Amino acid sequence: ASGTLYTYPENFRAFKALIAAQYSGAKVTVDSSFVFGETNKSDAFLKKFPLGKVPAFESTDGKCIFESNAIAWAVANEQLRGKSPMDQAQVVSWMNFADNEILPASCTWVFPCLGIMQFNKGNTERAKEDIKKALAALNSHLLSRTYLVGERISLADITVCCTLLHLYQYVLEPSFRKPYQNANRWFTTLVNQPQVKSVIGEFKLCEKMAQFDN
Amino acid sequence: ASGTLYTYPENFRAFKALIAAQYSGAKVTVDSSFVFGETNKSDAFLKKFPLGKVPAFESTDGKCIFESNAIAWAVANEQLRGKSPMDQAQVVSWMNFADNEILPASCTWVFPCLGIMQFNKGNTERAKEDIKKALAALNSHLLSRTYLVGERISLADITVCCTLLHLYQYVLEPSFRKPYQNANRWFTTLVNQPQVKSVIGEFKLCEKMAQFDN
Amino acid sequence: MALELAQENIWFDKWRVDDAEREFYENKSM
Repeated sequence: ASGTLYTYPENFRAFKALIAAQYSGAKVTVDSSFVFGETNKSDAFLKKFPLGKVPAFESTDGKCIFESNAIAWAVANEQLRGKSPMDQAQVVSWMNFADNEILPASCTWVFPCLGIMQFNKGNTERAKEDIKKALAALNSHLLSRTYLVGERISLADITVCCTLLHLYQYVLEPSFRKPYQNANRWFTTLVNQPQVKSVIGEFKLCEKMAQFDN
Repeated sequence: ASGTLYTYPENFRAFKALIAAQYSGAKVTVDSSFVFGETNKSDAFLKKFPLGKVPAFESTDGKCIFESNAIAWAVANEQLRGKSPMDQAQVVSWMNFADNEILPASCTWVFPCLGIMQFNKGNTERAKEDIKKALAALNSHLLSRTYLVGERISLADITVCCTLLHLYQYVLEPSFRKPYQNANRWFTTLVNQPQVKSVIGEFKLCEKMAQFDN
Repeated sequence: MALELAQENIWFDKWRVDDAEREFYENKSM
């Protein structure tokens, strides 16, 4: 599906769909006139996207889709979605793994470093433990695999990778990420793919764990 | 896919897969020897399901799937998943809508009423507002539709319905749910389907909003 | 059921995170 994507810049959720489109060849244009906080509160926008959230996608034939995983699915191709129902189930599983096991802890840990949220020591320590568990599960799965599902890149890789961007950029310093060599290999391979680079730019791995920015 | 489902009883997440299997004809057996808190902490279980969470599913040909939406996808059929990629994208969208827009607020509101969480007035009031927004979006979508995606029941209906069970059972009393007649119609239709009833039993709509149980 | 539900991992703080994220990016946009 081709169409228009509404998002603010540097939105890791929007990256999922944009990267998927790079692989599938779907023509996805980011609306350059979109102003977050204004456009998504307008009547015209809310008529199409009642929750007013982004990213939001309108296909060239007028279909409106919200929820970043769904948009990525819509602009993907069969290889990215999974060729068999079981492969698709695995893709859905990793998409949900990213949203349930990584994202909450990532936000808790990283947002205070970006000045988005207040710092809370207890929550941050718990988030670090949650991330260790998630990385361990990822690492173990990737022991003998190049990609999360099947033998080629899929939406599983794209969505999990995008959800890990903040962590690998800001807080997973070398000593912290050292136990997860398979995950590190997999992540580094992905962010250096031309299709991914064309969306996220040159990616710099964390050298020193960011701290709370007051 | 047929296989074994590991879960504790009355788990709304497990209901998704069990209801999907009723529609698709997949043979899904709930492991009756599973003891939550014990079995899912055993080495054998963690070898297959490293995060130790339920529901978890092992297909008859040995594939292990976690995340309830993924299990439901695996045991579903083409109609339930969506016949076209765009329909599938809409199904994924509603699955995520349930997890992102309904579930956190539902638990915040209902758990104190079940005596498993402390009551916090501010959080509960916020949760009620979030639920109103979610129900409004659902209600508006169902103005002229019988099902969420396409002309027949899909995983979109099943997953959203299961995520709403606690709300409609404990807190959405008649006056609160009155503005959402389309959503109420859709929900009531679903819980009375034989395939749904055979999993969740006879469903009793909330008559009086449950309050905090000290 | 209640005992098992109590062990479920729910993102209760999601609304707080969503609000903060939204405000941050709205300010950045405007």
